[in-house]
This record gives sequence, structure tokens and C-alpha cells, in this order.
Amino acid sequence: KFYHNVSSIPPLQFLNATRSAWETFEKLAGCHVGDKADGLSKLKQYFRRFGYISAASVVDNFTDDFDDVLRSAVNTYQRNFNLKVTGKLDASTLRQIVKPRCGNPDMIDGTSEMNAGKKLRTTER
Amino acid sequence: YSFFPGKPRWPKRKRDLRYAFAPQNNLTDDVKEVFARAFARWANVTPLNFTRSESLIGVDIVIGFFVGDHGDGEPFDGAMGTLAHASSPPTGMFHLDGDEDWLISDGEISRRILPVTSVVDLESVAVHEIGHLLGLGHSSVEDAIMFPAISGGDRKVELAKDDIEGIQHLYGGNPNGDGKTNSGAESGVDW
Repeated sequence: KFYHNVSSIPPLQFLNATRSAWETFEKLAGCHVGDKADGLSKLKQYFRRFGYISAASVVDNFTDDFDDVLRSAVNTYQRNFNLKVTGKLDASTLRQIVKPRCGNPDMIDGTSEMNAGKKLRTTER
Repeated sequence: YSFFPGKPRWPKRKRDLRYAFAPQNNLTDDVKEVFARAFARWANVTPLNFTRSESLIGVDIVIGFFVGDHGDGEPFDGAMGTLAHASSPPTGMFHLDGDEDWLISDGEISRRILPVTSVVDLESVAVHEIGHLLGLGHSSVEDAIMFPAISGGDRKVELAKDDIEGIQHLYGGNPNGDGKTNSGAESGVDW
């Protein structure tokens, strides 16, 4: 549907976007490596879709374990989105994950030219 | 800014690109006008020109709204989530999710944050995806058009310095003088 100005937008309940497909990720808040939580497998699919988990590095069905592959994906995602790199599913990281976005991947063949791919040039002072 | 692997771009002989809409969408002129504005933002800072064609024959870019699995191996996922995707040059494929509620905004407003988070500003997504069609990848610069995510209701349509530097790395500037990059403050922000 197309709405031609803000005032023509009906109340939320009449819009398609009742809940984004990814809002279920919010229940994973606080998860970190070693945890097991229902829904981590879906988050791994999300990270694979956007190139943070390469298709080659996983078996077909993801598990709900917060393993090193997922921690590495979270670290890279946090660098790409200017978030504090904690490797954990903290609130600011999840807030960014659930935002609507472009379907194109951030990483292609495991490499990214967003922040995570930039060689940080540091100068000795 | 970033590029696709191998830095694909439209060949030198292709500076006048033609685009058309999937006929089955039956889009109205005011929706097509949104895309014309979005193309003009990139034309403003490059030697590229974009012309709309009513026929799909011989066009460089095809734009369509599709729902769910639409045959390109990248199914859409219902409202919100993924909004659209586009291919790298010279493929010219631009798909938008037909399950979204799209907002057609007044072209004069360049930045806006709306409390209504369940509609998506069509021009903001179009400007971003055209960046991909021309060869840009995603950027970590939050103000950049090529930043991958946008909140429902937000509007961001002006190219940032990062976007302009990236696209001019591929095609050079507009021989008739570059468009100016306005910071939000200059172009006015409609909160």
C-alpha cells in the first residue's frame, strides 16, 4: 500500500506491520557465548543472510547454542554498526538488529568493506 | 563507503541509463515520480543520466514490487524486516517488498523522524537501492544513504559526503557541477 502523507496513515492495527519478523530476537537480550536459548538458530540465519556467517562454515540446521561462530558474527556486526564490540546480544545491538533494512548483505564471501573490513590506520603519537 | 567485490560499475559507454517498472505493478505516476527524484539525486553528482521507459525492451534497470518468494533466491519476509534489494552493475535488478506500507513524502522534506514506525519512506529506500544498482556497497556511516538500516517512518534522502565520495570514485563528478552536500541542519530537518 502507498500512503501519500503522514495524516493518511491509519492506526497501527490497520497496517501490515503488526510485528516485524525480527522482533522475536528481543527476547535474546543478554545472551552470550555458552548460553543456549530458543531463537538463537533463527538469529544465526539472520547473520548468514547478511553475510556474517558464511554458508560454507555451517551445517544445514543451525543449533540454539551461542557458539563461537555466533560470537564472531556478533563482534563483526557490532563493528560494522559502530556499536561497542562485546560479542554479546546487548540491548543496543538488538535494537539495531530488529530495524528494517536493505536485503543486500553487508559482507560478501566473508569480507566486508564496512568498518569491520577497514584496516584501521593508527598513527603513533 | 564500499563497493561490490571486483568494483563492478556501468561501462563508460553507458552513461544514459534507462529504467522501467514491472507492468504487473500498475504503479501510479506519483509513485513513479518518487523514483525519478531518487535517480536525480545520483545524477546530480555523477555524469550519469536516467530516463524512464514505458517498455521493458532494451532498458538497463527494471523496478518491481514483489511479495515473499519471487524467484531470485532472496525471498522477502513480510512487513518490515528486509525492505528491498538490488543487484550490482550491470544487472539492473531492483526489487521492493510488496508487503510493506510505503509512505510517499513531500519531496521538499529531506530528513524526518516520525513517531509512526510501521510505514517505510519509499524515496529513502529507492535512493539507497539505486546506490547498489550503480555499484556501491553498504557503509558504516550512520548518516550515509548507504547505511544498511532505516527505522520505520524515518526519511533520509540526501546523499552524504560518504555517498558522494564513493559514487564519484566509480564515475567521477557531474561535468555540469556537483550537487551540494547539505548537512541536515542546512537542508532543514522536519521532526
